[in-house]
Amino acid sequence: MPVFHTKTIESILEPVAFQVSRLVILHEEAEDGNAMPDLSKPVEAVSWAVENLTKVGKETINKSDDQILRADMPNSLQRVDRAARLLEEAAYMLKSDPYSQQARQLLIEGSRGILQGTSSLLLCFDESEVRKLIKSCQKVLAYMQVVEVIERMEDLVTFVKDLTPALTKVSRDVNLRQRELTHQAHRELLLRCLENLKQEAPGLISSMKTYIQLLNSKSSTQHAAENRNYHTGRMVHELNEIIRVLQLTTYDDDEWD
Amino acid sequence: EIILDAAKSIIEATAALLRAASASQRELM
Repeated sequence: MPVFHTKTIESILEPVAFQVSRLVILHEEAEDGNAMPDLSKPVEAVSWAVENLTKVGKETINKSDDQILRADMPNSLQRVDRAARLLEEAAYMLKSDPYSQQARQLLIEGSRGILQGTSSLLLCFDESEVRKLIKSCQKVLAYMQVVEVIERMEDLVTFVKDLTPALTKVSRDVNLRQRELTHQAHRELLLRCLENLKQEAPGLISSMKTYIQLLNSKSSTQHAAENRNYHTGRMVHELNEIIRVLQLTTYDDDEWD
Repeated sequence: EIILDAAKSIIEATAALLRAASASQRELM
């Protein structure tokens, strides 16, 4: 059974992953099995749902400014659509021959295809959500690049004013993300990074303030600059670590095969 | 969120299909 890396994906896919596995076993162990019932109605329901997903998927693609999503999602939609056609074919064949082995095979292939296509679509969507989080982290990283050039108190005030909402957003969104993850180690890593980030931020501001005060009083700023750079380095490290962990996934599409 | 709901509907419909398909096979087992 594949491992789903978010609770949302898990909750959507797990019920049918179990069903597919069970059907495959039943099919393999009962080669000359009972007659299959008429599956036209349930297949029709799948086709309708696929049609709806295609519509919603296209809307998502058109609205998104994420180029990777725009490039990847159509393939997943096509995959789901092709799988639905296999199911329709299976239902059609079973109508004339309820014992058809080929129809059973198509049923399994189609169901697997639905599962693979939907997994791929959900993963594509999820990766796009992760890229949004990474963008937020990169925004804070960009603020870290200007720390060294801030030499006036009013610039520090502006810096804090800009940094605070960006940092709050990262903290809130990454915290929501960690709750979504099924992988305990990844969750803990993100929580630890967030905690470190929150602890470092006041230290950074305080060290920047000290640096500016010493600069204004014409005193030596070497240690203050080192201290400030240390805090910047820590913040950068934690942000990069968050970006790295956000991209970790235990999901492997091949596992469906 | 809408796309997640749409994906969920497909999976639920497929699960229902498989339940219907496997019911007759289970009788044989």
